[in-house]
Amino acid sequence: VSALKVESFDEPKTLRLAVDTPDGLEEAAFRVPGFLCSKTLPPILRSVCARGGIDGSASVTIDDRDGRRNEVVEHAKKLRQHVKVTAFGSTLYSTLQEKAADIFKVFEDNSHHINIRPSDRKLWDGEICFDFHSRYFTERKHVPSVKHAPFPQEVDPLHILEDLKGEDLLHLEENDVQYCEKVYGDDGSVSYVAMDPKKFQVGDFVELTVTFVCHPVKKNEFVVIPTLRALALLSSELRQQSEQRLRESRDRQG
Amino acid sequence: MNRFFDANDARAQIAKYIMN
Repeated sequence: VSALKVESFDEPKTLRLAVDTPDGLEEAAFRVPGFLCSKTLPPILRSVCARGGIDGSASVTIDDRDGRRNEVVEHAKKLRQHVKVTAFGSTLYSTLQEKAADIFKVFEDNSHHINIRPSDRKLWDGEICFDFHSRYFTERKHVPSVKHAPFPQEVDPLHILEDLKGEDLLHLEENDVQYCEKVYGDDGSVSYVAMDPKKFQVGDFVELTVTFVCHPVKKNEFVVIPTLRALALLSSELRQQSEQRLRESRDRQG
Repeated sequence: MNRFFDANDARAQIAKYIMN
């Protein structure tokens, strides 16, 4: 935490944490291990009514007739990829909560205008959990000179998001979440291999990479939002074991 | 997660991750 600096960015106007590296100043990212207990992930495969809200499939519809475009934009800009992880009561998560408070304090100490969003202590099955998300879109008014980046094929194979963005929304690289598998080599090396997001299942052991980004909410007021940058599969072994035991149990019961 | 998911094994896996 002592190495963190608060840097101001334009387009979108944000405050971000940075660290000095041999390659220069880079945005600070944090890794959180845990077991997936809830997820709303791509691909986007079907459409639902904008007024109907976001269900588990995170799908949307395009309907700009009868002046409904504003409503669609308001709905679309909140669409997000989301994960929730648990450590089943491991003391690690209590420690991480304290670390997160330290990180928030770095923002507070470096600005007079930081409005810290109350971090509710969230529980899943009675134990501390964390959830992180990343929106698919950024509003063009916040990034007027930045070029739109097409959605990856594995995220938007039917071009539903692409057709939805219209003139008001953009997809930036920073709206992307990197989906991958963490692979350990025999020589102790570590690499991350791209993985289709549809392969992630509840019960998988994963590593999240998150950043803390301060977004403006009012004039000279910001709010800190933990943002999901990457989701890496560490192991699906325990999930598969539990599924196997469930199958065997059902077989025994006929 | 189904009823056969072993939380003890899960906590052990997290501990192993931290050690590495």
